[in-house]
This record gives sequence, C-alpha cells and structure tokens, in this order.
Amino acid sequence: RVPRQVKTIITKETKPHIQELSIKTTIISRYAFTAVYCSLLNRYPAASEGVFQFQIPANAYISNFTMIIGGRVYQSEVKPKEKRVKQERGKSGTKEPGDASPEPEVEVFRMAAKIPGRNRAVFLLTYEELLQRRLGRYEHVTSLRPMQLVSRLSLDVTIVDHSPITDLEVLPLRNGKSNAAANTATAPKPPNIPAKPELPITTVIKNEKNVCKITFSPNIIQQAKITTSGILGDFVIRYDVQRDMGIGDIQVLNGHFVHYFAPKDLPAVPKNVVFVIDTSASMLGTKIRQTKDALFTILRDLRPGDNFNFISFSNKIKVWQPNRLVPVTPLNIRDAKKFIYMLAPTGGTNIDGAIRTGSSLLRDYLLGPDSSPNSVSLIIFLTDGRPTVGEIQSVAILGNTRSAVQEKFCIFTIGIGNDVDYRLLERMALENCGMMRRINEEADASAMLKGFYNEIGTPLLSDIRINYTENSVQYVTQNLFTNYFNGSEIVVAGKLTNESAESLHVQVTASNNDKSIILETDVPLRNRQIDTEKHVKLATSAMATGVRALGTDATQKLGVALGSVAEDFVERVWGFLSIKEGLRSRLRSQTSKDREGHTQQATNLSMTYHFLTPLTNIAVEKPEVLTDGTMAPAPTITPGAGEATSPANDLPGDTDDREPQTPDRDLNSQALSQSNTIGKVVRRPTKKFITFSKTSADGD
Amino acid sequence: PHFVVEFPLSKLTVCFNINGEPGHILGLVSDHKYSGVTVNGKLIGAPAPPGSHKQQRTYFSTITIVVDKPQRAYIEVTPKKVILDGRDRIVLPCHSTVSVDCGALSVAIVGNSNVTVTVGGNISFVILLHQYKNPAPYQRDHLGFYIGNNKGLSHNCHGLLGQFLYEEVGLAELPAQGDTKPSLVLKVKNRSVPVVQKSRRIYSGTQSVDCWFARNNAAKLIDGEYKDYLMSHMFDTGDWP
Repeated sequence: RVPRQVKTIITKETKPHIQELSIKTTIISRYAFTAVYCSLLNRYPAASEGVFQFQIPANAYISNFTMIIGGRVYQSEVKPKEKRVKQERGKSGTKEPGDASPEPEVEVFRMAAKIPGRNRAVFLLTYEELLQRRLGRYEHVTSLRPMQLVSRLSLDVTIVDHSPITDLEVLPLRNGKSNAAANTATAPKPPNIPAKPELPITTVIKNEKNVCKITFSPNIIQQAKITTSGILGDFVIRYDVQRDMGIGDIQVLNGHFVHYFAPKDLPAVPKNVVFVIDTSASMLGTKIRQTKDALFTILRDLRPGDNFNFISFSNKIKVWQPNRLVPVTPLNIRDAKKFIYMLAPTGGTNIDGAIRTGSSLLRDYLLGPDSSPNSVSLIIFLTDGRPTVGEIQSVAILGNTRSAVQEKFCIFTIGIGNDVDYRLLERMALENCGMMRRINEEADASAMLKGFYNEIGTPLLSDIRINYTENSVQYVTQNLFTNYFNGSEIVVAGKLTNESAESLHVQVTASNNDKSIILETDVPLRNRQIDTEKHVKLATSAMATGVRALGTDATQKLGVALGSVAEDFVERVWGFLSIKEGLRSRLRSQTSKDREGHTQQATNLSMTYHFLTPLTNIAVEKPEVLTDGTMAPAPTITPGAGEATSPANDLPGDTDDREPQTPDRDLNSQALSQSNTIGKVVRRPTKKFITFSKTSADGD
Repeated sequence: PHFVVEFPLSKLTVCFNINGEPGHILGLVSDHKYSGVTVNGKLIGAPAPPGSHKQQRTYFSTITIVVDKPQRAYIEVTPKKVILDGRDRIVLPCHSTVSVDCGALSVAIVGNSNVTVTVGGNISFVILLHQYKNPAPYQRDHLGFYIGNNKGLSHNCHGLLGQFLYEEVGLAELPAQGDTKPSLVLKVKNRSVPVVQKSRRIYSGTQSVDCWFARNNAAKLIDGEYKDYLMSHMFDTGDWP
C-alpha cells in the first residue's frame, strides 16, 4: 500500500519523472569508479523537458555522459576549452574576470533534454575519483538528491583493496549544504551527538577481508519517511586499510604502477606553529565565536615538545608573544587562552601584513638557539575575507609571502565563507608546501577548523623522498614531499619503461625527529601484476553481482561503463594524479610560458582519459523534438556539417582541487610533475648476508 | 641455544650449550658500566624432534639491547618486529627492509632475514631471523644472536658471550690414566675445562665451524654457573643496589 500523500505527490507531477536511479560505485585500491543510471519517463503525449541533475564530489572527474532518448544514443565528447577571451576593463592591474570568484562548493552536473511524448530517456553518467585519506580514513560520498520520490532507487558500493579493509563505517545520511567539496574541511567525529535515525533494512553491508559491499535501496515509502522532497542527502562511507611501518602498498598493472605510502607506529615530530587569525569586522558574531572555540580545543591538543604563538590581524596586527615562540606549558596555554578570549573583531583585513609578520616571527625563531633542527614548522592562516588594507594585489601578496617564507616552513590556509579570495589562499598554500581548506558560511566552523588542525597537527615524517630504480620508470608524479602527517597518505604513480623487467627497486628516505629512516624493497613485477589482476577480477565480479540485481537495462549499461575502465585502473590513477599535478603546477606558474606548458600537458591528459576537468568541456548533441511530440528523424551527416550541440556543461570556475598530500616546496627550480628525472637509487641486495665474527648464540 | 665463541688470537673456537628453561632470560653481554651496552635473550621452549635424546629444546624468542650512551635506548627484537624506544618509540616490522639512524645508534632490518644494531660505530650485533612458513610441531620462529664488532666493548665486559671477548685460551692434553685415553682440556681463565671436538652450523646453516665443546652447561668454562646469568627482566642491566 502506498500512503495517500505519496500517491497525491505522484499524480500532481506533470514533468517526466524518474523511474529508476541506480548508482554503482566500485572502489579498487582507493580509486572510485561511479556509474549513474537514471531513467525518466514522460507519460504524457506532449514532449516535455526532463532534467537530469547529479551532484558529484568536487575532487572527481566526469569521464562519460550518454543520453538515450527515443531510441537514439547521444554520446558526449570531451573537448579542450577555448582560451578565455580577455575582457577589457579599463584599469590595468585588475584581476582577470573570474579570478576572485568564490570556489564552487560542489560540482553539479545538469542536463536538460526534451523527451518525446510517451517516451523514456536514459541518462548515464560516469565519474572517477582517487579517494584521499584524511584523519585516518578514506571517505566516499554519494549524493542522493533526485528531487522527487523514485520507484526504483538503489546505491551499490563495492570496495576491493589489496590490503584488508578495516574500520568500515556507513554514516547516517548527511544533509546540509555542500558536503562534497574537495577542499572542504572535515569535522572530526562528534563524540556524543546521536546519529540521525537510519532505516536499517535498506542498508546492507557484506564485509569480507578484502571486499566490502554496501547496498542502500530504500523503497518509495522508506524514502518518504526520510523526506518527501527527494533530497535524501549524502550517503557517506568511511574506511581504512590495514597498514604497517613498511614501504607501503605498490601495485602494478599493464605497464603502470601506483605506490600508496602511509606508515604507522611512528612517534610524532615536535612542531613550531604560528596561528594567524583574522579579526576584521566581518568575523564578528558566529565566526569569531566558533574560531575561538576551535582554538581553545587546539590548545589542549598541542604537545609538550611543541612551540607556538598567535597573531591576530585586522587593520592592525597584534602578536601575542613578540619576537619568539613559546613552549607548550600549562602557564603558556593559560595565557594563550586569555589572548584568544580577548580577540575582538574590528576593522579591515591586512592579509599581506599578517603573513609577513607571522613568517618573520617563525623565520627568526628558527634561526635562534631555541629551535630544534628536527621539528616541523608551519603557519596556520585563517581569514573570512579579501585583502582590504595594505597590499591588496594577489600577485604582490604572493610574492611577498614567498620572500618572507624563504622555503623554511609551510603555510596552511583556511577560508571561512563566501567572501574569501580562495584562489589567493590556494596559491599561497600551494607555493609554500601547504594545503587550503574552505569552511562554508553555514558550516560549523569550530568543528571544521578543529578537523583541519587534526589533519596537520601530528607530523610524523619530513623531507620524504621516494625513489625508483633509475631508468626503470618515467613520468612519475610528485615524489618529494616536505611533510607526512598522521592520518594522511602519499600516493605516487608512474609508468614502467620496461614491463618485462624482473623487479623494481623502491627506496623511501625520510626524517623523524633525530632519526633518518630508509625503507627499501624490490617489487617483483610479474608477481605484482598477477596480484593486481586478481584484485581487478575480484572487483569486476563483485561489480557484476551487484549490477545483475538491478535489471537488464541498467545492468548492461552500468556493467559496460565500469568494467572497461576498471581493467586499467592503475593507468587511470596515474592519469588522474598527473592531471591534478598539472593543474597545481599551472596555478603555481610564475610565467605565462610555464603556465601554458602546464595547461597543455594537463589538457592533453584530460583528453586522453576523457576527463571533464577545468581545462575541458563536455559537449553532447541535443535531441530535436517535433511539435507533435515525436523525435525528429536522424540528420544525414555530411562532411563538414556542424552538429547542433547543447551548451557546454563545463564546471564553474577555473580551479585546482586540493591534493591528497602536502606538495613539496620546489626543491628543484623546475616543476616536479611529469619529470623524467628520478633520484638515483643505489641498488642494495635485499638479502645481503653479513659475515664476521663467529661468536654467537643461535638455535639448535 | 648453541653458543659459539671464536678466539681469533688463539685460533680456536669453543662451543657450549645452555639448556635453560622456557621463560628464562639470559645475560649474553653485560657492559653496562663501561660502554653502556647490555644484551639479554629470552628463551622459549619447543618439543624436541622425533629421535632426539632430549625432551625439549629452547630457543631465543626475544633479544633485548639496552644502550646507555649517549642516551638511554631500549631495543627489543622478536621474529616479527623490532621496537626501538628512545625519546620516543618506533615499531619496525621484520618483513620490511628498513633502517633507522639516530646518530650513535642505528637499527637496520633486511626484511625476513636479519637485524643489525650498531652502537657508536664500534659495537655491532646481528640478529638472524629464523622464520618458518609451515612449522613442524617442534619448530618455532626464533632468533640467532651474533656479535659483529666488539671493539667498543670494554675488557670488563661480562655475560655468557661477553666474558670471553678479550680472553686467550689454549689447548692442553691430559696424559692417559690407566685405561682411559688421553683427553684434551681447554685452558681458560686459569681453569682447565674438559672438551671434545664437535662442529656447529651457524649463519642459518650456511657455514660449519669446528669447535671444542664444553659439556654440562659449560661448567667450569663460564664464570660461576648457569643461574648466575639469569636476569630478572628483559631490560635488566644487572645494576642492583
């Protein structure tokens, strides 16, 4: 029985309604392939516009979009974006249009198409994402917002990993704005907040050692109990994989390799941290209150070996402890709390002055006798607006910052709200081996800020270098990193120059406190390829099992969509990472020639892997519907005839997404991406047997 | 465990067995007051293989090293992992090839093979990892302890192995008495120890060494007796008030 209210809602609907929405995700070794199948039915004789809208994680790239309307297939094409035409604004030195625009919170894919009368339209969308490890977990988010009740709604997520899967969590449906943005800070798990009631019978979890399957398929009544608006929220899965203090997980497939490095059981490295906090007038109210709350909590989490200081800035810049950093002691913590308590928002925003003051403070401290050579130094910079006082030109601010930092420490930036120049903050972080996070206007800034601090509050390794046998690899993504933080993961991918080589020697060197650490291994390439193939087979068969339950049409299409890309997932990881790296390098470029080079590289990669990125557009032919509601006959294709295309559904903004690991400062003067130059590795035999004195006590 | 002591200056090798009890902790190298180094080994038991004259065998399941200079550090080695405790703790899995260098102290693991601990550049110990993929009932994962470089250990060094590092030994023949054949004795530390010739396999069986074997838990060969080398806990350096 369908409740009367639900029946009424359905009969009132005149637009095409969603008959089926099936989402299938397979995550193979943290690389998530998602295929969305949506069928809309126009039950009326007249043609009507059907809208397919789907929210995808900001870190993901769309890899395909297809429409099937009236029996015809409309396949999308990815094309490079045209160069932006410069608009003349009169004043020189003004920012390019769009530079100051706010970063998109989420990426929403929307396609509207006319559906002929009494006909169906099927929309098939695929996207890919390399899950990032934050706070010790990988998080996969699927947006379930069909905007209406759906007769057949299902979500299947299959996780397959080389290492055993641990700590799998399916969170209650998460609602609220913008939960899927890549640069959004993550709140730590709130301890005593009761979970939103879940519908247990609709979420099924099957958990084996290396394979987990999660299914969520609420029927229409169950959906209505959650909400009748069709905005169910985000379905969030979190998990981790088993790891140890080894060289990590290296997978090899069809001439490519990917290396996941996230060692554990390491002691924390002491840190020197300067907090630079915006106290301009716009921070008044909730923002400053939540910021203070977070800072009080952060103070409690500082460790005895850490040193710290606070700077607040508006028009004026106030330094809590002039000319030094202070150690973490109960007295200093108490005094710091007083300083934070007394922060009072007023005035403008002098970002340039604040960063230069903080940098000078930290730089002088590091030159002094009190600083430990084995500590990690960072600035945590928080603002809710654009520069309005002092130097306000981004280029100048960035230049001043680089000169002040002198590659001696890293800057982590946090923006709160919609008025922030996120491009400036992102560049500031990227150019200074840091990360940027965005806290949305309506979000709980206290939790987000605390979450971001947790991501970087426990450095475990510094000066990490990952090297592979010379001349055995090429096009390796970034392999030098300034810091490795507890709860994160470093991912490196590349191509093998000789697939038939017997092994690949891998060496990781890093520092932890006063210790230098070297990890080495020889990866037997053939065996590893066989291992990785096994996991791909496991994933594809797990995919097939889930998909069979959906029904013939969805089965076929989702299966085809996912199966083919999964077989080359290591190469796609490499492509994905290389594009991200290219976009980062592009953002960091100092010259237009440099920028153009990175743009071209990243565009070529986007085209190769058919990714919709900030450098490409996706174009799809629009179906033509006649006045009687039927489809127009298929056009005769003549060479050179232009095709009618719908407006390019390009993603807003021209931005870079956050990266899974802290980028290194430019240790070389050239960009690190796409480099063919790999650090030399002296091969050491792994089974070296040392003989010397016979004096010993050994087994019988 | 089978103990082997090489006397390079004397050009001979002595060996003895220690038949301890599972759970006993033996003092292998004790030089806490001088170089600051102490090495202990903990025993586990296993049934003897069929056909053996013994009831049980004992092996080293854990080797611990305490280093006092320049800073106090504790190293615990088992067939599965190495725990290095200094100002902070690092746990290293024995299946990985990894090295950690803290200046005067370094630990290097060759995955699934051996662990080398180097102190101050002139003291080094190598611990072999004996791991069984499909162990028989009488087989246990265990460790072998080898002294690599003892130049930094003092002449006052003691312990089941340490006491011999700077000693010189000689062989002497006792004349036959009555019907008994002439016998050989080892002259060490002003003592005469009856010995017989044997051979031992070391370095995971890759090398065979001929040695003069002292019976009966090394009676008269070692200073005192077996129970004098039992330590009260893994990191006992023997400094009791």
